[in-house]
Amino acid sequence: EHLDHFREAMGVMQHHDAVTGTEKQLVANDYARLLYKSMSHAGEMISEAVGKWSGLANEPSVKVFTCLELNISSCAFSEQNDMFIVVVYNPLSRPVSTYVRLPVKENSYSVLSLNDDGLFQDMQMVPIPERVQKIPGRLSNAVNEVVFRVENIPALGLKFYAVAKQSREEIIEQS
Amino acid sequence: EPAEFISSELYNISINDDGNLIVRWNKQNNMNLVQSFHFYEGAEGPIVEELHHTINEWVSQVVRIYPEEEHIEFDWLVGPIPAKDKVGKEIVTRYSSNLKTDNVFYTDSNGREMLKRVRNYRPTWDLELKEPISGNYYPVTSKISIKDEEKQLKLSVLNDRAQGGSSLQDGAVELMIHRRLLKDDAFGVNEALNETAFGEGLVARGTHYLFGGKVKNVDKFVLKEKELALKLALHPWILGVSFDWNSIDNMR
Repeated sequence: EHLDHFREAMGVMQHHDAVTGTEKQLVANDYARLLYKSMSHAGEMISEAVGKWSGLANEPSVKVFTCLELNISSCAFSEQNDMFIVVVYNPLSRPVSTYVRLPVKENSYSVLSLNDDGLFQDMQMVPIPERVQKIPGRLSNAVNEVVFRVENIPALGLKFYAVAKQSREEIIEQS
Repeated sequence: EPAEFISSELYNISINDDGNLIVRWNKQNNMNLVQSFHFYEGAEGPIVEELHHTINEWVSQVVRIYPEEEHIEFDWLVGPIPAKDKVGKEIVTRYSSNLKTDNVFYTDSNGREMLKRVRNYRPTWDLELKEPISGNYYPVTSKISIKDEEKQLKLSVLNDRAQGGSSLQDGAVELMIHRRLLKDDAFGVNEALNETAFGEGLVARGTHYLFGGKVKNVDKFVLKEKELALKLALHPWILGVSFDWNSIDNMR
């Protein structure tokens, strides 16, 4: 049922104006609305799929969040949580390596790979340019981005990382 | 009167309170200029090195290189394009190189094969362009390339969204990244391309990958480019998972 929203939106998007972007402004706005709605519905499907793959499907408190504004360095989920898991999904049919950039509010974070032994991942804090922070309508307090490399995500597969608002030393001390 | 100034019959040059140099034309009251120094913020680290490059109040970019990648990433940010001067603007970013390209460049055909484009030329008729810039613009869905056949060098720009692109000078490629036009172009839509949000012109942010070098093995080079283009178009999804955990050990 949730996928039907996407199917219908993709049906509408076959129109030549949608493909080439030659539609009128009001129509463009409507296309954006259709796609946004479809993506919100897809969030529930993704949530179920990630729950199944991670073995946490029966945990009622597991919730998956999509960050649709990462292109403007904004993500309410990574900004508001002090400890969270990041799932990286590869939609391609062969393995890829990529860099993850997560907008955050503070200066000190750690990243652990949950794919093997929970090892600390090399990461870097990078400031978000001031002009990006001032984009009109950007509702975000993030001033930095946590950047790390994700090696060899399997074809159509996932990798899991834990991110905590604690330094590596603090985590080691607690453990 | 500023303490520090020099002047001649033509110019009056002084330094204002902000430390900027002001040049005034004595014979043209309405002409002046400010010369100032700026700096680009840089960030260096083991994962990424980046340069924050501000061009003006509405154009800036972050240029990134990664030790484990062969491309350069240009993360451009354009807007809101000012329109108070009543001039519609189409913003392009141009990559100019020293390659000898003999009027030839290549653009992809909706992400499929690369099509050869020749500046001011159409293969089936004698061309006389009334609009020499737009007449040489082609759709670029994922890649625009130029080649120096003699040196066997190739330069490609991969884009994250469909844009218009061209090579208006030898060795250069350009892509149109944003526009704000105040009049309809009379090609059918019957409205000006003037999107606004929050009472201002739209701000657009996007990415270009610049990839180039010696083409020793064509197959290998093309494969690398294809992989990069796919990675940009179908970027891995980043999802957040929340759960009732209270420590990192629990999370593990």
